[in-house]
Amino acid sequence: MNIFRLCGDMSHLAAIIILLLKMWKTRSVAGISGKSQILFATVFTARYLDLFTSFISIYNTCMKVFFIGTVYFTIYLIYMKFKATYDSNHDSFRVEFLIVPVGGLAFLVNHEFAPLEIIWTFSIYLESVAILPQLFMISKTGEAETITSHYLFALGSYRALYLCNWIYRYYAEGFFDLIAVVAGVVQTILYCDFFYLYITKVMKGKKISLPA
Amino acid sequence: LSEFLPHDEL
Repeated sequence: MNIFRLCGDMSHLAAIIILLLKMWKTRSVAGISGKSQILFATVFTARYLDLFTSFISIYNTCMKVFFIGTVYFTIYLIYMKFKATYDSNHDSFRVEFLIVPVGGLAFLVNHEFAPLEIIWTFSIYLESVAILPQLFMISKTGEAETITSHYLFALGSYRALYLCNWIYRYYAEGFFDLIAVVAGVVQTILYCDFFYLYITKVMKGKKISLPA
Repeated sequence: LSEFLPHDEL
């Protein structure tokens, strides 16, 4: 554990809590992509199958259980409890265009051709693009509530901080996971446009609204 | 279940 990794995890945790608070306080899931949340649920479920096979630390186990639990609760809020506020018309990204290539890639490019390892690789690749339905939804509606922007900023920062963690671990421990690093770079790049809008608008007290 | 490489990150 190093400071970048810890800050990354805390940023990830903050993102999830911000999203839950937004939904709970406003009693609404408007502007939130249910498809992205389903992809994140797939990511966590696939990646944390190792809860059953290897124990790393109490911290590690608690975080995994929290991530899995909250993402399914988020899906419950979107598709059941606050279904009336869910904007399905604008959540029209075709997720099969992500799942199929990512699944194929996980089969072809992995550390070891073993079932759990392929599933882990699939989760890493899928996570890198799982935010696309959410970003697509914002580009379609042309706006994002400020609280949704905070959520996305925290979620994007998490992987960017992991990149710092991997640079640190490479020099400090000789640790290098090419699959995680490449996927992490892709994931962070996808947020760059959003980061720019966040810094130039949200931080100055304005809401994100794109020209029609 | 096959041998699983340790992935210590989240």
